[in-house]
Amino acid sequence: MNLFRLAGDMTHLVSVVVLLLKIHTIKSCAGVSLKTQELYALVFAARYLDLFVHFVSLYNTVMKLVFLASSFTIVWYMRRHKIVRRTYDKEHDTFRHHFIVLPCLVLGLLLNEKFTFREVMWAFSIYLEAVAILPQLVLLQRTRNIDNLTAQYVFFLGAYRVLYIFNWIYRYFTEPHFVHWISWIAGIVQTLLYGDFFYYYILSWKNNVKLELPA
Amino acid sequence: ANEEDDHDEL
Repeated sequence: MNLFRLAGDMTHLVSVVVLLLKIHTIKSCAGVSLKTQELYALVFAARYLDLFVHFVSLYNTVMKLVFLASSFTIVWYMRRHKIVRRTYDKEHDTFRHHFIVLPCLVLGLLLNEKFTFREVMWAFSIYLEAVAILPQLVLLQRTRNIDNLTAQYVFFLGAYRVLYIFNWIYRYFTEPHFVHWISWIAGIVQTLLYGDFFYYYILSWKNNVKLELPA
Repeated sequence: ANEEDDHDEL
């Protein structure tokens, strides 16, 4: 465990906690894409299949449980909670996320580290995570006044992957045979997708103006 | 060793 990876995991944790607190306290999910939340729940479900069969560390197990619980809780809130579900911006959250699940599954079948069920699911989850933010970014472009918590959620979610890239660089130079092309390429694609969001987010933060993403 | 499938990262 290196500092970049720990910082990455903590930033990822902060992003889901920020979102969960927002939804739980103000009972609103305005500006939040249910599709992105569903994709993330799928990412964790596919990636953490080895939760009970492959013990890495207490930290690893606890964090997996936290990510699984939080992502499914958020989906539950947005689908089932009688107050929260009414604040869901259904008509603007129209990204056809089925169109990204299938290609990621096919890619997972074609490009994986080993052709086993768990490895294919792992690769699928890595590809899916790289594009899971797309519905949320599209929704932000359509949302007039983006509330701070949602913007912070997206920012931390992007920041965690940037930190992971530093983690991979560090591990590449410190651990022999540490090569994970799948994570590296998908992680870079994922980070690039946040590119313009980061640009406008930092600009709005610097000029102290409301965040606006050009449509 | 099948080190590739022990994904130790989250």
